[in-house]
Amino acid sequence: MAKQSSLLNFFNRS
Amino acid sequence: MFEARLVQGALLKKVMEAIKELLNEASFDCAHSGILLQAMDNSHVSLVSLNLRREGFDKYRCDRNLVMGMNLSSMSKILKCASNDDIITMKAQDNADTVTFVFESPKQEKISDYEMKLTNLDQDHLGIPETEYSCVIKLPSAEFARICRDLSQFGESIVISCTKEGVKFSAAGDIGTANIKLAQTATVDKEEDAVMVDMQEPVTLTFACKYLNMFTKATPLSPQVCLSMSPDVPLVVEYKIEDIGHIRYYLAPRIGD
Repeated sequence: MAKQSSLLNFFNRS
Repeated sequence: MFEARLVQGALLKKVMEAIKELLNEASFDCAHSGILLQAMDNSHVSLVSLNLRREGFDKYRCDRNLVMGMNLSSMSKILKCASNDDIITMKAQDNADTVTFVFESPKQEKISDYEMKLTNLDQDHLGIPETEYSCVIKLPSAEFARICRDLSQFGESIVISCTKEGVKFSAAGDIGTANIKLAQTATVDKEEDAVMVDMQEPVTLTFACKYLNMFTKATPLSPQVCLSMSPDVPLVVEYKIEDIGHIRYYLAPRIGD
C-alpha cells in the first residue's frame, strides 16, 4: 500500500 | 484602508466553496497588487494557493499591506447571505481586527453589511520552487470531477499516468479495477471541451482520492482544469478564475508500495 507523503518533504518553510 | 469591490460577487462565493472543505482558516494577504492566500490543510498533504489580481476588481484600494486571518466557516456563513448577482465589497481599516462584507443588489435596492472578527493565524508559508513540469494536461473541469468521483468508488487512490498517447486515470480495490483513458482531442468546436497533453517525459503518480475530490469543488470557477506533473513531486491542479486570477492546489503524492 502506497504511503501518503507530506508537502513538507517537497517545499521549504519560508 | 483596504477596499475591494467585485461586481461578480458570485466568484467570491464560488472561491469559498472551493476552499472551505480543505481549510478551517486562512490568511488573506492583501497588497497593492491584489489578494493572495496560501494555506495547507491540517495534515500537510495539500496546499491551496489563491491569487486575485487587483485588475479583476472594479474598485481596489490597499494603502498598506494587510494580513487578514479569517475563520472560513464564519466567512462562508456570511457569503451564503449574498445572492449570486450581488456585488460584494470587502473592506477593513488599517490594523483593524474586523473585516466588513457589503452586499449590494444589482439595482441597489438592498444593501447589507456583515462585520466579521479577524483571527491571528500563525501559519507556515511554504516556498514553492519554480518547476518545469514533465506533463501538463488540460481537460474539461467537469470531466475531471466526474473521473475523480467515479474512481473514488474503487479505492482510496487514483493513479494518473501520462504518456504521449494521452492520460490514464486508474483505481483498484476490493470490488475490482477501473481505468479511464482520455486521448488528446484532435479538433473541438469549443476550446473548453479540449483535452490537451504537453509531455516531455512520461509520468505516473498516485494520489489520494479524498483530496482530488475536494479540489473539484472549484469546478464551477472554470470550464477547464490544468494538471501539472513531474516524477516524485506534488501534483498541481489549477483552475483559472476568469480575468481575475487562479486557484491552485498542490497535492503530495502517495509513494512506495
